[in-house]
Amino acid sequence: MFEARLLKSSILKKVLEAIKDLLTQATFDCDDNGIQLQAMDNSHVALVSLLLRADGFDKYRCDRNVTMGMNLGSMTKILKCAGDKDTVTMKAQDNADTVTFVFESPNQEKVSDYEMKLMNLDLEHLGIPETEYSCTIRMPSAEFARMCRDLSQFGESIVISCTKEGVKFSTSGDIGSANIKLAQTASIDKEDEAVIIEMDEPVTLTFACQYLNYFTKATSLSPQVQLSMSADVPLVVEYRIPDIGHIRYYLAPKIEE
Amino acid sequence: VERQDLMKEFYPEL
Repeated sequence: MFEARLLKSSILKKVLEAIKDLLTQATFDCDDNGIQLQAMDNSHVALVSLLLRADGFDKYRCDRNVTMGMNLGSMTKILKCAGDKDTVTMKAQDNADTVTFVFESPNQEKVSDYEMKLMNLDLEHLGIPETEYSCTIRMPSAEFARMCRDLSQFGESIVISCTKEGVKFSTSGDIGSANIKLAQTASIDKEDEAVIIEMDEPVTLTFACQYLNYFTKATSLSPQVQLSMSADVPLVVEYRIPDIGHIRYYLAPKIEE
Repeated sequence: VERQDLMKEFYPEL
């Protein structure tokens, strides 16, 4: 038996919003520790890794490991049926071929359940080693979203260059070029609004704008985003979801040939 | 010409 209850369905709605442009289907792996999802996008240049810890749920029970292959389009349709203040419970029997979503309004006057067929997905899982990155940049997630949106008007790629002076985001295209420089926040009063740069070695890497824009669909999950970079390895864009877990996006850098 | 590597070129398949 698997049962996971969240007081706010909005978290699950936002998680789905954050992955549905990249993935059409995904496997939710549930065990004692919580719910995990790892999947590559169709073109296999980006990877999404989601963790929702068991202790972040209002109620969590998982007697046996459960693997639920879900069509994210169908899941989106179902979650649209939940009010933002509704609680949501996901339930599945052991070895079941369906999952049930139960939505309850705050006053318990409306209870709805939606059963969805599960899919047998044969998806590749990649082993991502614990990595020490040369640069990590923390910044307000809304600022990162704004920059990606602004720069993607000019070019298809964004060059991210991190040095001890700060971090520079650049692009160029038919109409011209654009550069945005961010310096580390001088005095941190509000952590959510700070830009914090940790750099062991300077790094410059190029990434596809389109994917960075997909990642920023997670903005509403967290006030801050963390970018981790090392030479010649994928960028990690991490949104920490308060009290429950994180969503991480990995993106392979572009390479000049 | 820019090329984009695949995830699998960086991380091993489990």
